[in-house]
Amino acid sequence: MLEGKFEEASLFKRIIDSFKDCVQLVNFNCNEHGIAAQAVDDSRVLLVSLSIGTESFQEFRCDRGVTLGVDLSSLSKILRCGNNNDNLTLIADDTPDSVLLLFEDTKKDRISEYSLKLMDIDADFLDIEGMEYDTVITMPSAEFAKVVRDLNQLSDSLNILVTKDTVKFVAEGDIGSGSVIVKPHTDMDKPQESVKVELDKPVDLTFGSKYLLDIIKGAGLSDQITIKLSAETPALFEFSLQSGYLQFFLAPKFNE
Amino acid sequence: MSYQPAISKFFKSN
Repeated sequence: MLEGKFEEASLFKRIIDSFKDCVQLVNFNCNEHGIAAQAVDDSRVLLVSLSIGTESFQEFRCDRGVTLGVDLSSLSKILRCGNNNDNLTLIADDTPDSVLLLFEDTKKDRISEYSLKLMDIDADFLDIEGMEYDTVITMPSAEFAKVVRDLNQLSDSLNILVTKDTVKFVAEGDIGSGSVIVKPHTDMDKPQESVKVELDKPVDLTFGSKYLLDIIKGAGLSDQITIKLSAETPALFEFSLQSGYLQFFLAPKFNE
Repeated sequence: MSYQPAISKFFKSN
């Protein structure tokens, strides 16, 4: 049986909102370590990997592994019915055909209960562990989101070039071109504003802007984003949770 | 011209 209680429904809402626009059907695998999910977008280019550790819950128990096959658009409809600061408890039995969502307003003693029908979702599970990367960038997620939104106006591709001293984002399109250079720095007063670059090898990769626009929807989850890059391999974009993460793996563009 | 391969090409299926 699964019983996971979020202190505030807003956390689960924000997690789901961060990837519901790029994938629709997701298996949530629940066990004693928390809830994990993996899904690939319709174009098969972007992979989402979610881990919500038990520390992200106020209370959590799951004695046996349970898989919840969920249509995220249906889940979102139900999540909109709860208030952000309600307690939210997810409840499912060991072989569930539905999951119960319980919203409790701690001040007014209002309890709302919704049942979401589950689905059998046939999806491959890919082994995404153990990748090695040539460079790791950590920067404010809001700043990365702005760069992606700004340069998306110029081109449907975004080039990321990383050297020891700079991260350069470049877009070249029909109306012109643009670039943004971000340099590593440490902000002692606001560490979340810092930019850090670890570099084994310089990297020059190009990504589809439309996928990056999906990825930056995770910026509401974390002040910082970690970007891991290697030549000719999928990039990893990661937003940390208090316990767990939301990761996006995006294949780069290759020249024909 | 450029192309974007499927993500599954880079990872093993479990």
